[in-house]
Amino acid sequence: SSLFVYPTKIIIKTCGTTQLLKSIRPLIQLACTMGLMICSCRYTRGNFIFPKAQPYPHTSFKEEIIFLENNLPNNLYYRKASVLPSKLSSHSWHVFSACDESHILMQNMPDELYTIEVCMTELDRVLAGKFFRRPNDGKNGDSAGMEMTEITGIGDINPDALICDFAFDPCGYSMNSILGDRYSTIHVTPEDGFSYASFECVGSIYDDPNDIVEVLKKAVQVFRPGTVSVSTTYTDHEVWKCVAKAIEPLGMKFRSCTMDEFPATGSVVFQTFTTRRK
Amino acid sequence: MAVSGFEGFEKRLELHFFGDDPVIGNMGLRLLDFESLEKVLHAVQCTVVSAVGNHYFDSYVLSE
Repeated sequence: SSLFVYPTKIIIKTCGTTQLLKSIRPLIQLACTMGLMICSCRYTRGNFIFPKAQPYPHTSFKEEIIFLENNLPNNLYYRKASVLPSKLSSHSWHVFSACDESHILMQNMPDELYTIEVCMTELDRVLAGKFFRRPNDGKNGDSAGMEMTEITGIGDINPDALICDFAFDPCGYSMNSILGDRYSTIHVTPEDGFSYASFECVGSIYDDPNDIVEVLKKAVQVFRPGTVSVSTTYTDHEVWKCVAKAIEPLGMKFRSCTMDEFPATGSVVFQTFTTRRK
Repeated sequence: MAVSGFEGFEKRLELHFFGDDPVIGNMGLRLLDFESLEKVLHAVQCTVVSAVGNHYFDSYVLSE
C-alpha cells in the first residue's frame, strides 16, 4: 500500500481488507487545520478477488458510494459513480468522482498529467516466486525489498527514479518510486491461486508517447501476467492509445475497451488484455 | 480460485484541496505532523513501513 502527500493533494492506495474510505473524514479535518478545503475526490478500484472478505464500507460498490456521499462535504456538489465493464466478468473498473464548482469551470483548462493504473492477475509462477522471502535470509523488510527490486528488473523500469521498497514476510512486495513531481508504485501479492500485481504511474501529455509505452512494457514484463487491465485517467489526451502498443507486443490480446467521463477527473478508459493462449 | 487468501486488488483514493494562505501554499499538507498521518492510517488499518520524499512531495510505503 502507498500514501503520497503533495502540498494540496493526497493519494492513498491500499489492498487487503483495509477500510480506506474511513480516511476521508479525518483527512478533510486535518487539511482544514492547515486552512485547506477539499475541492475534488476520486475513488477507484477493480473487482475484488474475495469480495465477501471486505469489511464495511467496502462490502459493495453501492455501500461505498453511500459512504462517500455521506462523508464528503456539500461543496463537492458534482458527483458521479460508474462501473466500467469488460468482456471478462471478473474485471470491471469502479469509479466515483466528486468536485466543487471551481473544478467544473476548470474542465476547460485540461490538466497536463494523466494517471495509468495497471492491474495484473495470474502472474507467471517463476517470476512471482521472486517475491517470496528466503527463510532465514538475515534481511529486514528494507534490505529484502531492495534485493527484490534488483533481481526482478523493477529497478530498471525508471532507472533515474528514487525507489523506496519493502519486502513483506513471508512474501509480498511494495515500492514507491519518485522522480521530480511524479510517482510510480508497484504492489505484489505473489501467492499462486490469487497472485496479483499492480503498477501505477503518472505521465504528462508533453512526454514522448514512446516513454510511457516502454515503461508499461517493462512493468508488465516483470510479471508476465495472464490478464492485464489498464485504466487511464486524463482530461485532454489520447494517451490510452499507447496502452495497446505496449501490451500487445508482449503476446497479449486486446479484449475490451470501455470509456466514461467524470466531473473533475475527466475521461477514464478501461482496457483489458489476456494472453493469447486463453 | 482459492477459497480465501490475501486481497491484492487495491482501493485508491485521491483528494485535492485548495487554500488562500500563500505560506501554507508552498508546503500545505506536507506540514502535517507524522503522528497525525499515523492516526489516519490507523483508521484505515495501515502503518508506515518505509518513507522517502523530495522537493515536491512525500511518499510512504504502507503495511498491507
